[in-house]
Amino acid sequence: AEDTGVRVELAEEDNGRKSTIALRLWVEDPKKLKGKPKDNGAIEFTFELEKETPEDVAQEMIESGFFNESDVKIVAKSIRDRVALIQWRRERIRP
Amino acid sequence: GLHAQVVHSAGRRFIVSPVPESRLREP
Repeated sequence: AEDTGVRVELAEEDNGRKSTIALRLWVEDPKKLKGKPKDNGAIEFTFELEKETPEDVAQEMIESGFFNESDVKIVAKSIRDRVALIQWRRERIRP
Repeated sequence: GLHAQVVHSAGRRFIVSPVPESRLREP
């Protein structure tokens, strides 16, 4: 995945069957963000693979004050890259 | 550590925890 400066990883083991996964997102390179992130804590959240989109979560993070509106695309892309990787792995394990 | 929690109006819970020390120093 391209380095957006925002890191997203699984917050717990993915057994490949759950439709809701726990993810953790944090800023690794604040210089890549347009706005100034609130603090450099890691943000844990759950993501429903079938129902939700990365853009939903990114927008909620903006509205919760974690990021500047100008960074919604970077945040959404970082989440989308990680979710795509998880789904790709799942298809390889259980085609 | 103290885990701050923010619950968005749509109901999603965001839990803020310190970034894992090992990840910060990655090149």
